Amino acid sequence: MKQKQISQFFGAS
Amino acid sequence: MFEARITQGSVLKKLVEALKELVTEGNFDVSSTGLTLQAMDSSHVCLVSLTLRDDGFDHYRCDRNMAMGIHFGNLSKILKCAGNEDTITLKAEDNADTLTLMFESANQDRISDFDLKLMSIESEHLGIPDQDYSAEIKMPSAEYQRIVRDLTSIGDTVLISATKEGIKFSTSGDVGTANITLRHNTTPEKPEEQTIIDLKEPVALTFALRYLNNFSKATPLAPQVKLSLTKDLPIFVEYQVGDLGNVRFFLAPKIDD
Repeated sequence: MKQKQISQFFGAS
Repeated sequence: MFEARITQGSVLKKLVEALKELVTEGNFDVSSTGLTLQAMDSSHVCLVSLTLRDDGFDHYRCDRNMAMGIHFGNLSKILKCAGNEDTITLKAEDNADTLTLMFESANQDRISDFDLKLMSIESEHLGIPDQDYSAEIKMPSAEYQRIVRDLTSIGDTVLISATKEGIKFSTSGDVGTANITLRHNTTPEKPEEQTIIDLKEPVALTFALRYLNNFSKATPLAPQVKLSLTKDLPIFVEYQVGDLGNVRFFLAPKIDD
């Protein structure tokens, strides 16, 4: 299984 | 000038103990409304967001917004020198390169101060969307801690499934498999002992147990924890820290290759 980085869910604010 | 005083200094000690293994360093962003921190773990799969409101402190003053770069291992070393009953005051001049921590014993017969060297940390700030989740589960924080600790001894990942039957935590590993199901339970008289499942639609997601276990280091901060789940999105694990604020953890799900 793989895991994306959290920044791929939450964009820069 | 920044100054924040908290009579219940043990809360700060517990907060730093909860975070220091997950994030080695981060910026304390201080403003007139309080102190916040956003930081990622070294592999950038989880995000910690800490909010301490100005009115949660016994005294709070911040004349100018500042980002204070903190090494949490070093802050932990200093906070270990504070007594559990001590009042703690954080102080920094504008553009200072140190943060002063002052500890006062309950009867004011011992006063100590420590200066923590600040770091310059480049950090990207992520926008956490305010959204509705498919399932929200409030449960005793000690129960969450026990589940993730027990499952960590069996497997590396956990499948969390929320259905109308309840919330099921499943794992498997070399020794075998494990399933723990919690049901909605509002019968305990104390609200903090209740388990409340708010399900909009069934959802099932897989996560690395190592991180969920790490989040449970925040257990001493709050009697309850809230887990929020939506398909294909990070799990949101939240501890309310009394009237002071909250600590929130987000962890990206494991997905099939």
